[in-house]
Amino acid sequence: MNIFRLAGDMTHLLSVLVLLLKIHTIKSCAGISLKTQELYAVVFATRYLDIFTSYISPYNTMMKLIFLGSSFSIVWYMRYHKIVRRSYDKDQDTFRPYILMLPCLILALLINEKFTFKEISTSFFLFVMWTFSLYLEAVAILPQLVMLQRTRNIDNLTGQYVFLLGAYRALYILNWIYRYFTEEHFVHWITWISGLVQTLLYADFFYYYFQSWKNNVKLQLPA
Amino acid sequence: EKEKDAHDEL
Repeated sequence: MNIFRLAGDMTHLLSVLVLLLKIHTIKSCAGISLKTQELYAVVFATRYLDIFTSYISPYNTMMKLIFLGSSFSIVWYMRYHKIVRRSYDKDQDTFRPYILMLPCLILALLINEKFTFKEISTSFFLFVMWTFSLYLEAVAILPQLVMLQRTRNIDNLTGQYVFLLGAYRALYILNWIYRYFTEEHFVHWITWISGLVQTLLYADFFYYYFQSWKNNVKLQLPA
Repeated sequence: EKEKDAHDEL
């Protein structure tokens, strides 16, 4: 564990808490894309399949449970909570999740660190699911970014949520650089490339977020 | 063992 990775995990945790705070206290999910939240639930479900089989540390297990619990409860709130669901604007949230999930699944079958298609074993299945979750996480924010461009006035909590979500993966990139130089044979191209793509997708959001902070004006993304 | 360290991150 290094400072970049810890900062990344804490930023990720904070982003989830900001979103839960918004939904739980003001009982509103205005401006939040349910599609992105569902994709994130799938990301965590497919990434943490081995939560009970491969134990790393108390911290690792606790964080996995928090991310699984929070992502599924956010989806539950937005779908079934009688007050929250009323503030969900499904006409603005039109991105079709399958056009993201299918290519990621095919890509995970073709490009993963095992490459051996022949041994259809559980470990191969877990590996493909884990790789799928990496690719899916890289693009999971797209429905939310599209929705932000359609929602004229983005409220502060939503802006902070997206900013923290983007910042966490940027910190992970610093973590990978640090681990590359401090641990021998720590090379994971698949993780690095998908993490880089993920962070680059936030580039224009970061730009407008910074501009709105610097000029102290409301955050707005150009349509 | 190498795979392990790939999955030691969240």
